[in-house]
Amino acid sequence: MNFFRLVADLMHLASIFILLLKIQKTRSCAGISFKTQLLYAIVFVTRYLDLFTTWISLYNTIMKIFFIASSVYILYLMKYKFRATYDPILDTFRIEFLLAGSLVLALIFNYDFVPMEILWSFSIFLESVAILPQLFMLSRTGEAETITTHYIFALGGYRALYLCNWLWRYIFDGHVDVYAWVAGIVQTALYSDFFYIYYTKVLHGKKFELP
Amino acid sequence: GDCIIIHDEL
Repeated sequence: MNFFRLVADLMHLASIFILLLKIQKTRSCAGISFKTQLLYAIVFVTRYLDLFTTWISLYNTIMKIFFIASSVYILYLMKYKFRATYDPILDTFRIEFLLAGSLVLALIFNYDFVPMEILWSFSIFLESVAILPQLFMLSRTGEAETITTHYIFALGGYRALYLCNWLWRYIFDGHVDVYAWVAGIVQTALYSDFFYIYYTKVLHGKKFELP
Repeated sequence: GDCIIIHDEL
């Protein structure tokens, strides 16, 4: 564990609490893409299957259980409790392509051709593009609630810090994980426009609006 | 294979 990874994980954790706060405070999931949330639930379930096979640490186990449980809980909130506030008309990104593309990539690029490893690769590739429906929704509405932008920022920042973590681990431990690196770079790059607007608008006290 | 990585990250 190094500084970057710890802060990244805490940021990831924070993003989920911010999302829960947004939904509970405004009693609405308006502006949140159900499809992105669904993809994250799939990402966590397929990646953390090793909960049953490999013990890493108590920290690791608790975080994994939290990520799976919270993602399923958010799906429940969006699908049932606050269903009336969700606007499917704005959430029209075709996730079939993301799922199929990630699966194909996982079948080609994996550390071992066994179901667990293929699903791990699948989750890494799917995570890298899982934010697309959310960003697409944002581009359609052209604006967002400030708390929603904090959520997206924390979610994007977490993987950006993982890039620092991977550089750190490579330098000091010789740790190499090419698939996670490439996916992490793609994931962070997808946020670049968002980061720019977040920095120039939200952090200067203005509303998040697309130019 | 011997290129298996232990996935110790989240």
